[in-house]
Amino acid sequence: MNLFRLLGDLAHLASIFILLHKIQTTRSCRGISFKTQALYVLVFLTRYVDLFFHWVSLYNFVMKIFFIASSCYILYLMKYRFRPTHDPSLDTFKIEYLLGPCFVLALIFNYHFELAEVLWAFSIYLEAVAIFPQLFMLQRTGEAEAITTHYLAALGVYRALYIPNWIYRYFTEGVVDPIAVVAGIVQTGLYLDFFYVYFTKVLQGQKFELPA
Amino acid sequence: KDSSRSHDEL
Repeated sequence: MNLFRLLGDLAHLASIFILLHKIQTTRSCRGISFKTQALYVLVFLTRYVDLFFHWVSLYNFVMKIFFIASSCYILYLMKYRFRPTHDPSLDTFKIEYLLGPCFVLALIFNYHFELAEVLWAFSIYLEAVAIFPQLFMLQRTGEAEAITTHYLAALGVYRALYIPNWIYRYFTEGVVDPIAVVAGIVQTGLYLDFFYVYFTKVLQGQKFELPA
Repeated sequence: KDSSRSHDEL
């Protein structure tokens, strides 16, 4: 564990709490992509199958359980509790275009051709692109509530902090995880446009609005 | 197994 990874994980936790706070206080999941949230459930379920056979640490165990549980809970809130506040006509990204290629990539690029490893690789590739339906939705509506942008910013910070973590690990432990690194860099890159608007508008007290 | 050793990140 190093500071970058710890702060990254904390940013990830923060993003989930921000999202829960947004849904509970506005009693609405307006502006949140159900598809992206569903993809995160799939990401956690496929990545953490090692819960059953690979012990890392108590920290790792508790976080995994939390990510699985909280993502399922968010899905429940969106699907049942606040269902009428979700507008499927805005959430139109075709996730088949993400699932198919990620699965094929996982079959080709994995560390071992066995079920748990292919699922792990699949989850890494899928996480990298799972934000697409959310960003697509943002693009369609052209604006977002401030709290939704804070959620996305925390998610982006989490991904960004994993990059110095890998650099640090390379120099201190000599380990490189090429699958995680390449997918992680792609994933972080997807937030660049968003970050630009977030820093130049939302953090200056303006509304999050995309240029027409 | 070596590869699972590296899966210590979340």
